[in-house]
Amino acid sequence: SYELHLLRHAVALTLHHDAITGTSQQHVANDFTRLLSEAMDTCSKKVSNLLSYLTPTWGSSRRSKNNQQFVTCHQMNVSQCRFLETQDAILLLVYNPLSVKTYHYVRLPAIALHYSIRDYNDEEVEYQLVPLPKAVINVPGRTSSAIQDLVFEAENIPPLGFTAYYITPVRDQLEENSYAKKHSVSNS
Amino acid sequence: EADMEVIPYITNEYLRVSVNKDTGFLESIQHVDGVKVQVSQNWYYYKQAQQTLQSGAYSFRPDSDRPTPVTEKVTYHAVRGSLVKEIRQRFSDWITQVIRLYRGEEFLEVEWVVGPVPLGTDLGKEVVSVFSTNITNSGEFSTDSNGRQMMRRSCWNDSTSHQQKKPVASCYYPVTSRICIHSLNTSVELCVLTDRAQGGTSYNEGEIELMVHRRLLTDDGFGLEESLNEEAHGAGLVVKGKHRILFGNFRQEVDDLTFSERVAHAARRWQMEPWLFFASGEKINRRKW
Repeated sequence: SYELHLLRHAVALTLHHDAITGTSQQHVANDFTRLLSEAMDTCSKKVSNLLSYLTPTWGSSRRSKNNQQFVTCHQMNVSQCRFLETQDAILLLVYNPLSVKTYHYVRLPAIALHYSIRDYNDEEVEYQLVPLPKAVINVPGRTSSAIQDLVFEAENIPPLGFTAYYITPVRDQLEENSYAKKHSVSNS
Repeated sequence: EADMEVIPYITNEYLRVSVNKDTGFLESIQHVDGVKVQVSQNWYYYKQAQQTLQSGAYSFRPDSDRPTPVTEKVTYHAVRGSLVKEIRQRFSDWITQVIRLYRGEEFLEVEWVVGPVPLGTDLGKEVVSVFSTNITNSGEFSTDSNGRQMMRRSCWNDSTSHQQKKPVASCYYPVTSRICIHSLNTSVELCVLTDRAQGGTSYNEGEIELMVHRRLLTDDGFGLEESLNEEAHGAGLVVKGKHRILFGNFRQEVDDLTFSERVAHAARRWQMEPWLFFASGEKINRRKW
């Protein structure tokens, strides 16, 4: 498909030795980044389309293509994901590209102090909320209001397959306000 | 509610990680099967001075063979929970780090945030993380330059008749996924896995060094005519990344796997870690789920 061709072209271009080693002027390095980002963005729509064939239709009873839109967050390394922070309930797919079964600790920016996480067997999953280090909260350019990470273990992810979780934050505005106030005091 | 205590160690089913109570530096890692390694870790930087040949995009030319430590002690506190335990260290205004153990994982994860690198009187800094251990590796270490095959490396010129040590810049090798040292007499091997390609060496006995950030005002004269001084949001670039430490007895097999096979699996599992895709859950009714 055209989208995949764009991504192949961008990846092939960044296999040039100047891209790999950074021996290029800043504007050239920025252009490599731009090419890759645009191609990945174009491809994510394609990936979402393919994932909707893989996932059953959750809302309607008809056996048809599920028209769920799947998104990827590229700033999880600084605990930032606008989509996650604006949803009341999240469907999370954890896709395993390895040819062997694996398990993986998922870390998501948390907006609430309590969560319900259900796996594909509809069983509650144990989680832990971990306060973010100040250095992460203060990373230049970070705009997220999350001050904790939601951590849980995705187990038994099949090879070249995925497992799914249904995540709903349990909101308690009073408790959250007092936590945020206490945390900002300790921050200062 | 995470409890912020100052007990200087964290443990999981496999490892017990201790920090020095006074300096706050990493001090030792003990494996449940008995293998224990003394390992200290600190952050250093190579200064860039006015000299004929200088560091730049193509080359690494520090003004001395050994870097300057960022600090002699760190402030730290612990955060503990059922799934993940952390010791958080603050080295300076521009370097902080989290030492982390996950339940059920046999590696120690070190997550660092470095930058903006301050430009003082020098012409730039090249920042390295140095792990100092009690492993007598006789100057030998190995790195993978392609994510698959481990190559033996050494900072000693084995071509000359007498043992001559190379300058550090000649002893920096590509580390695509991991760098390892091992001791023939104690059979202990320690590997540091990287989350991206870095330059690395083992310049002193028992040491592993990885370069994670460079901020330079100099140009190396190879034609780029631009120094490595990337900025973002009006300040010097801030980099964030992880190292993972695995160690063990390299002569012992576990589940029919040698230590180096287990390290290779861990590196591949990290490099090809799962991808997360999100969709709105509001249209999914509970019964259907």
